[in-house]
This record gives sequence, structure tokens and C-alpha cells, in this order.
Amino acid sequence: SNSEADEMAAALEAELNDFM
Amino acid sequence: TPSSSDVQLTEEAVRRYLIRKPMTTKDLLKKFQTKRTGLSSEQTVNVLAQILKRLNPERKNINEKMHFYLTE
Repeated sequence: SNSEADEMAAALEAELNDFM
Repeated sequence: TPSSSDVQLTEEAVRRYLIRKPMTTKDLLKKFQTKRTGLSSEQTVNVLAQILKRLNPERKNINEKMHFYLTE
């Protein structure tokens, strides 16, 4: 679903925020 | 018959996409949908995060959204 895609994108960006 | 995944989430696959054009996290996730890779949502996020950390792509904002890209 679209909301799942949004959640995954948010989770991925959160993972990367520590790094960037 | 065993279900076979037709898409693999690998560093090489991500690299090829990011060389072709800048992509957001959502664009990348669309390329590696769980139903096509056979991975769980959590696995997809974790693996993609690791790959992006290794590739360390350039970033730029397009239409106010952060995009990753790589140059050859």
C-alpha cells in the first residue's frame, strides 16, 4: 500500500540520518 | 513450484539505478518492492540503508525532495 511505502521510506531516511 | 524472486536488492543493482538518474528513497523502494524481492519490509529498509551507506551517493534536492545519485 502507499502508506506502507511511506513508512518504509521514513524508516530508511531515519536510518540514513545518523550517517548523513 | 517454489516462488522465485525476480528482483534482487544488491549494491550493484542500486548503483546502476543511481548512475542512471537521481532517485529519492521512495523511488528506490519502488524498484525493490517486497513482493518482487521476497524480502520483508524491515529487511528491505536495513539492506538498502547499508548499501546506501557503502555507496555514499551524492545528494541533491529536486522539487524540494532529496535525491541520491552517482557518477561513473
